[in-house]
Amino acid sequence: MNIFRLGGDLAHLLAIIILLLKIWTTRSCAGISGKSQILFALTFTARYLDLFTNFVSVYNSVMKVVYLAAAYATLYLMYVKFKATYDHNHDTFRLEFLILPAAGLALIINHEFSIIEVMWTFSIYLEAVAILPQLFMVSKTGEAESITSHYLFALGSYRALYIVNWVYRYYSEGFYDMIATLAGVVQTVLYCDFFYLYITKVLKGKKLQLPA
Amino acid sequence: ELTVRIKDEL
Repeated sequence: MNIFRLGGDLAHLLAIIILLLKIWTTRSCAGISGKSQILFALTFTARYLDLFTNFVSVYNSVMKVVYLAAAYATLYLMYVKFKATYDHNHDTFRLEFLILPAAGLALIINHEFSIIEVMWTFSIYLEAVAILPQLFMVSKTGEAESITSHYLFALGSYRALYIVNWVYRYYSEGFYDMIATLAGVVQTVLYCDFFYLYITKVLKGKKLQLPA
Repeated sequence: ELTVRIKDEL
């Protein structure tokens, strides 16, 4: 565990907490893509199957349980408790366009053709593109609330910090995982446009509004 | 390598 990896995990945790707090305190999930949240829940479910087969550390297990619980709690808030505030008219991304290619690719390019490895690989590919419905929603409405953009910034920072962690681990321990790294780069690149808008607008106190 | 790959990252 190095500082970049820890920073990445904490940024991820922060993003999840920001989202839950936003929905809970405003009693509304307006502006949040339920489709992206479904994909994140699917991602964690597929990836953390090893929770029952492999013990790594208390930290590792606790974080997995927290991520899973938070993902399903978010879905509950969006699709049950505050369903009336869910902006489904703007959340029109077709999930099968992301799930099917991720599943197909996981079956072809993986470390080992076993259920747990293919599911892990599927989760890596799916996570890389899981934010697309959310970004699509922001581009459709042309704007995002500040709290939503803080959430997106924390979520994007997480994988960016993981990349630094992978570079560090490659030089310090010779460790590398090509699948995770390439997918992580794709995932981070998807956030670049958003990062630019966040730094140039949101941090200067303006609302995130896309140029017309 | 037949051992199960240990994935220590989240």
